[in-house]
Amino acid sequence: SQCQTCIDGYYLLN
Amino acid sequence: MFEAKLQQGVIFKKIVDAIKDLVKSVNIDASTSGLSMQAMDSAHVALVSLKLNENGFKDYRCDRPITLGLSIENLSKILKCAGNDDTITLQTDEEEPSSLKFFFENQQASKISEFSLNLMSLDSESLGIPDTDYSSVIQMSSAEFSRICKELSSISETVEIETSKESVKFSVQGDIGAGSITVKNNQSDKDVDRVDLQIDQPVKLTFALRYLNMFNKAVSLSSTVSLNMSEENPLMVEYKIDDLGSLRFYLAPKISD
Repeated sequence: SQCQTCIDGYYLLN
Repeated sequence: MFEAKLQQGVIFKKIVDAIKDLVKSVNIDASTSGLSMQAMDSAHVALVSLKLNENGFKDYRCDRPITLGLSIENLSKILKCAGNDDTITLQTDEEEPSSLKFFFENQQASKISEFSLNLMSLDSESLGIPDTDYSSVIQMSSAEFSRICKELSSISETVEIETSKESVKFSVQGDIGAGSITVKNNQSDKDVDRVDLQIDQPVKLTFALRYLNMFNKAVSLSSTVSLNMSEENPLMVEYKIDDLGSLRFYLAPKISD
């Protein structure tokens, strides 16, 4: 199965 | 003083309808260059980014940058009162506004509605999204992409998107079985059939269809959609809004654990 990654794992908080 | 008048108010209604299932409250940042908004869904799996350029408005004035914290649910209640042919004007005189005025005018200017929406103070959790050179870009009919996602979501919750030089393949695997839809480059002069693939590097990424189906609520904004992918990167789905700007959705991929 696949696990869902989070968007804030790819883009850094400003 | 901030005032923005949109000749085709229906565009604003469509934007709010397109994002209201994804995000609950947003900060709209108004500046001299126009309006921008960025928000994540509650699970931080998707992100929506809206940019509306000032020159796309009939009138636009923003003396100094302001942030307008809006509840999408309350905003859509007010927008329900705007006719599809109305112009919509957003306006506030205050520097730290506690409410935002909306004016809806019909074509004959014979009916003018005025509403004031109370604003919220939301902490701005904005993400820095670098301008990415995506290695696979697909331009296609938004209606067609929406249909593919809807059809495949009845078989599985996730779709694998695999690109190659001449085609893009959407594959699903579920309890009832499996399936795939392959779409090839097609320079047809019919919008609904045209497919442009720019594949510098092929990719194979997996995404949750639930989010793609939510993004596709934006189909009414543009007849074409672009899917932008690079390995191990979120998918960026872009709906360009004629002469005004763009609505972009970013979706984090699923990875096999």
